[in-house]
Amino acid sequence: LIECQDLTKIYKTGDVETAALRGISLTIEKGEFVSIIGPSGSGKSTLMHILGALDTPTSGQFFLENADVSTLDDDALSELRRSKIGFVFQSFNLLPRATVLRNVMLPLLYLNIGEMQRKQKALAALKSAGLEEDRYYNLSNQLSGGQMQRVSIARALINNPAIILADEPTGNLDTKTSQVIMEALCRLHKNGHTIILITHEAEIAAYSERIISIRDGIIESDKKNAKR
Amino acid sequence: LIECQDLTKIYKTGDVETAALRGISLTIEKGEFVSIIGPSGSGKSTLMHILGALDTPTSGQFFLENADVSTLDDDALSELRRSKIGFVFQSFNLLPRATVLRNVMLPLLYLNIGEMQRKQKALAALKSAGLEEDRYYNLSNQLSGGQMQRVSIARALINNPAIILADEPTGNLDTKTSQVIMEALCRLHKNGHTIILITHEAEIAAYSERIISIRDGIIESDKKNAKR
Ligand SMILES: Nc1ncnc2c1ncn2[C@@H]1O[C@H](COP(=O)(O)OP(=O)(O)OP(=O)(O)O)[C@@H](O)[C@H]1O
Ligand SMILES: Nc1ncnc2c1ncn2[C@@H]1O[C@H](COP(=O)(O)OP(=O)(O)OP(=O)(O)O)[C@@H](O)[C@H]1O
Ligand SMILES: [Mg+2]
Ligand SMILES: [Mg+2]
Repeated sequence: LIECQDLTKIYKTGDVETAALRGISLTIEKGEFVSIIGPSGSGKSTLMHILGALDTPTSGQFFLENADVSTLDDDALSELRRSKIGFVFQSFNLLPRATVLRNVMLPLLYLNIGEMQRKQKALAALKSAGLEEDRYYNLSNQLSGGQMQRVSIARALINNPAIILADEPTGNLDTKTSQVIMEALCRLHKNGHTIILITHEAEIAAYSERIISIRDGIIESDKKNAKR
Repeated sequence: LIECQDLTKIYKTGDVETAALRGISLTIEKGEFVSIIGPSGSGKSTLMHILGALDTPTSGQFFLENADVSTLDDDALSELRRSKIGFVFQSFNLLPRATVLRNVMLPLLYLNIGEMQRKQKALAALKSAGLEEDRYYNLSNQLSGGQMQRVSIARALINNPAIILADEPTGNLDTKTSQVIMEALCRLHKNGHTIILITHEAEIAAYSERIISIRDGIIESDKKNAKR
């Protein structure tokens, strides 16, 4: 499903160059549940953005379902992201002055389905993400940190994407709420979705089948989760 | 040092009222190290904003060093915040297009000290927060999530505030980096600072002397940390 070879990503800030990724090669099959762990600044979010076709590598190759992503034009990339990928961002990226419901319904706008049906799907996604119903008409800048995180998760799930990329989805959540999220991701995994999850919490990585550890822009280890 | 009686906070969204705090009473002595824990949406950040004089309660009383905060005018409140309180926000609140150094030096602008000295203090604060030196000239929107979090922590520490209010300061950090932060907070505590920390991680709350648990806008329990 996903195959990268020797991905590098170099950021230029003035004359300074930062090598965020220094040669990442990995293969993820359809239906896998993978965690990516590693120290702060090691390149996890950078890798995730490339895997989600939101950013391009400086060098190296990236194939998504056998298509070389570097050969796709902007329209093809947008279509790929909208139909196949659900992205939970580390900093949520919600529209602050739109309601929770509107935020979650956003990815469905390009589909030809009516408002009633879009709203039904949003309610189902929010239920999976464990957000209480009395929050649904709040604007997203009227929420607690963990509530925003759950809206961001619901939005990623709404178009039932084949691949879910989640960047620290439980960073602002207490244990009980984290469990609700992880159970939702496990259900999706059972239904055949591919889950790639960045986390710094060992208890969260423990839900996955395979743990890839990144340090300073390279893969340090890539192992099956012994506890599962 | 800090005393609140029956604090309430009610948000109005349209015709809907949300009672974020429903009667909080507590006393925190100078030099204590307190954690506030509780489920997502329980009112922790709301309470923190009131304790940091960034927001006013709907009812109830709040005394800071024996001054009734509701009687202070805007200038007095600004002065209080700048000189006595260091605030680490749950969503960092950095200036995205200013460098790391400029962001950290910001709270010192009102003091009559030269740029050289402000820069020295910023370097010391960043060292405590464990941010690598090669990040110091990045703009804050060119950082990883955990790096932004550390800049936000350094900025809170730079004017050596008597009271440090930290809202989920380790939410985006791996274990090792979290330890660096907690050691810095413990050093400050040893030097007489008052630390009030919101966290959803038990290992982080374990560093404190007292743990206050909040649920649905009220205090559920308030106990000494048995492990310390
Ligand atoms: N501006 C606002 N308008 C309406 N409701 C609000 C507003 N800000 C916060 N709330 C609500 O107040 C309640 C408490 O929010 P608060 O941010 O204090 O929670 P929290 O304990 O910090 O949660 P988390 O652990 O998720 O950060 C939440 O239910 C939230 O939706
Ligand atoms: N736009 C940018 N310009 C320059 N450097 C950048 C930029 N974005 C990220 N970086 C750097 O690239 C490195 C990797 O960043 P990345 O966000 O991938 O880390 P991460 O593993 O997700 O960290 P965290 O766990 O803190 O979220 C970091 O050192 C960061 O400072
Ligand atoms: Mg990251
Ligand atoms: Mg909060």
